[in-house]
Amino acid sequence: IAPVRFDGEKVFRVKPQDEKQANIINDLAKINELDFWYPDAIHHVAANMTVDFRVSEKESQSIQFVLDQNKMHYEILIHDLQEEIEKQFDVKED
Amino acid sequence: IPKRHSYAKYNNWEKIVAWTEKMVNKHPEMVSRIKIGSTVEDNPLYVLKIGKKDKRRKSVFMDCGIHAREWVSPAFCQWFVYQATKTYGKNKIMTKLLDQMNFYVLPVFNVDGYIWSWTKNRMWRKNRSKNKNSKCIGTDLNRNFNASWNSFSDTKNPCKETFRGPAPESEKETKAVTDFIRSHLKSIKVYITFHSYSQMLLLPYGYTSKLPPNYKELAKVAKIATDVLSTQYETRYIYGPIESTIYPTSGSSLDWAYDLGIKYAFAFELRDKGKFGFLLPESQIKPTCKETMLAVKFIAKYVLQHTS
Repeated sequence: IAPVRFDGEKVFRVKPQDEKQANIINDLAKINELDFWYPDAIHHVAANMTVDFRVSEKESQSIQFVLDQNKMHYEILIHDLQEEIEKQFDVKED
Repeated sequence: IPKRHSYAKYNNWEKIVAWTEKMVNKHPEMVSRIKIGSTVEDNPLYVLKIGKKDKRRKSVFMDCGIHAREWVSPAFCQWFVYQATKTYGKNKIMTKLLDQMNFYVLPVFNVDGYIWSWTKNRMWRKNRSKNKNSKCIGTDLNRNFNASWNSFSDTKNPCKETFRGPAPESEKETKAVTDFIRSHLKSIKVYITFHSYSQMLLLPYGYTSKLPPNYKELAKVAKIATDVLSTQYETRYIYGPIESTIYPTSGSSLDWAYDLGIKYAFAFELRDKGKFGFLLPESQIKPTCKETMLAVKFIAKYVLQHTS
C-alpha cells in the first residue's frame, strides 16, 4: 500500500455559536469524510466549543460554502496538510 | 549510516527500540527494560524501569503514544528517560525522586499504529487490529479500558475513530498494560498518560460528571503543576475533569487507573492549541518536553511527600 498523501487537504477550526450551528456540523459530517482532530469524534461536538476537523481538498470548497452561507465563525488552520507534514521535520539531523 | 536517534526530532519505532537498548546498556544500574507483552502485529511492548534495583518503593507509571498520530507524546517519554538518567546526582529533585521512587515508562503504547503513522498514514489514530464483520481496521485503545466501557453508544462502530473494541481489554496492547499495572498496584501511586494536543492537564472522570473523592487535592496538584509548567516559556495549560473540561468519554485509561485505586491519575494534552495540532514542528519538541518535565517532577515530588 502506498503511503497516504494529503495534498491540498485542509484543517478547519469552527466555533458553532448555538445548537443549530452544531447540527450543521453534524450534517456536514454525514455527507463528507471529516476527520475530527478536536474533539475526537462528531458525537462530542456541541455549541460554544472549538471544533477542528480535517477534510479533503475536493470537499473543502463545499464545506466552506455551507459555513459561509450559515454565517458560521471559522478559520482554516492548515491549508495544505501534506506541506505541513513535510515541514514538521524542521530540525536538522545531528 | 542510518540516522541516529535524536531527542530533538521525531524517531520512528526502529530508532526507539534501538534507543531503549542503548539506555539499558548505558545505565545498567538505573535502567532496565521489561517486555510487558506484544501488539496485535506482534511488535514488542517495552516498559523502561527507571530507578534503583533495590527494595520495593513507590512508583510512577507513565505511558505515551496511545494514539498513533500524537507524535510529541512518545517524544516526551524518551526525553523523560534521558533527563532522569542525565540529571540523577546533579539535579536535587530528580536525585531525590530516583533515590526514593521508580518510574515505569511505556514510550509507545500503540506501537502498530505508530509504525503505520510513519509508513502509511500520518493521520492514523487507532491500533491496527482487524474487526470481525467489518472492513474497518483498528480500535481506539483509549476507549478500550474497563471503565464504563459501553456507556456511550457512539463508540461501537468499528469504522469510527473512537471505536471501543469488541470488549473491554479486547486489545492485546490494553491487556498488556492493565496486567502490568495490576501486578504492580501495590507500588504504583501515580498514573500519567500523555496525549496531544490542546495544552490541558486532565483529571478523572470522563465517564461521569461526578467528581472523584479527592478531587480538591487533585485540582490543587494540577493547578500548581500547570503553574510550574508555565514558568519555563509561559505556556498556558488549563486543568479539570475530562467530562467537563473537554467532553464525556468512556473506557479511558485515566478513569480505569483511578478506579483501580491509583488516586493520583493525570492525563496531559501536550502542545499546541491547534496551530499545528498533531503536526507540531520538531523545533517545538524540546521546549514542550522541558516545560512538561517541570510539571511531572512536581507531581512525583508531591506524591512522594503525601503518600505513605
